[in-house]
Amino acid sequence: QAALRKQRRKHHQHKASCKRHALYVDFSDVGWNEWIVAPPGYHAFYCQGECPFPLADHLNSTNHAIVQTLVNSVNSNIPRACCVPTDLSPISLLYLDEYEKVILKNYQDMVVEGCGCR
Amino acid sequence: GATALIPEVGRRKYSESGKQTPERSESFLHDFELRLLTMFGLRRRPTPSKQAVVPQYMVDLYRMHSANGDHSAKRPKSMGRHAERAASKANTIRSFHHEESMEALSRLKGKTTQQFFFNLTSIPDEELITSAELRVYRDQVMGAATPPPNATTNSTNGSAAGGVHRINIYEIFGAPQGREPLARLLDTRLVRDSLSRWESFDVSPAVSQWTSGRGRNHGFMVEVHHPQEEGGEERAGRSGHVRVSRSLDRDSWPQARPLLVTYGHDGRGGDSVLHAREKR
Repeated sequence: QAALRKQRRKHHQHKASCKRHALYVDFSDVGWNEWIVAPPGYHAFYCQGECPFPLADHLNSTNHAIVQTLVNSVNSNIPRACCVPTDLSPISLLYLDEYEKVILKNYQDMVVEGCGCR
Repeated sequence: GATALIPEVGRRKYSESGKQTPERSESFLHDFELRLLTMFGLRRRPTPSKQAVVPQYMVDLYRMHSANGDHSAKRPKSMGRHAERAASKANTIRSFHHEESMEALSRLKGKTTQQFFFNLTSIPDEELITSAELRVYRDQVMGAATPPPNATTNSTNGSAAGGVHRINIYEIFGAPQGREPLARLLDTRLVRDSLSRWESFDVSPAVSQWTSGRGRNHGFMVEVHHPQEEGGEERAGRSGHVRVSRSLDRDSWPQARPLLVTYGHDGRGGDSVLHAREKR
């Protein structure tokens, strides 16, 4: 029964609805910590999950995504809508350029605030 | 030893994945590398040396404005009001130290004059500079008494609570051979030498002209008038109050040398460095 519950949980997670998931980007992992002074990393998040028929309201879909999902329900050759970021926010980075000049800059669309089916 | 922004591990994984021919893989990776460099306004991956200096003021600005940093960070005390207004509209803030090889110091009785040239060629053409401040540090003069709480900086009675200096900031707009540079006054301030602090001067008119191509960058001239004793003699030890020269204290020079800070916007996106924080 425990194995069955585990299998059902895994299946459920695989079929989980489109939502935001945690992702911390550590700049040392990509070797950027040498020239990015601050921050050492940031919470970027990512989107993953199913966009099932019928699309729920909270999945933040466009009209096109709704129509596409409807068509998918009768013709599986047409893919379902994709779970993607729908709202993003900026972060500030303090870094050294190639001339060792210090720059504080605001970068758009770096953090996922919300996900939806598009 | 990395030479690109794309990590070597990622590059190798993609190349070895077999999804593309080696030539196409290299082409796609090259385009992606260019994309990353463009995103940061870089021409190549930065490889800062151990001597690279990050001014504390820039770190303070980051903490104050960062959408992802310490939101309780307060405005730096030495930040000029004009700078604070400029920062609210800017999405890019840059700092520059002057070219030491081009500085020219002269010290006459009662006055120290120092010319500074800041190389601003790293500012991209598409970045509009809306404001700039020149920050100069002044060290408390040893033996100067701390002024009472209600003392004003423009008091001329310096004998009881430290001397009063006048700092003038000029834009050099002409440099005729063998003659004094042609200069116009940008900002001026009376300061008391019993305090250690940064002074911020608004040099926006000059820097905006230089970066927009409407004027040639000949640099700034900082002129410090020192307090005089009766009889015209300069007070001992007062001339070192304003830090315009490395020779005064080499150890603290990297963090105490004059700093030019520019505030601008590159036209990408609407959020300023400050407004990004408010949105979150």
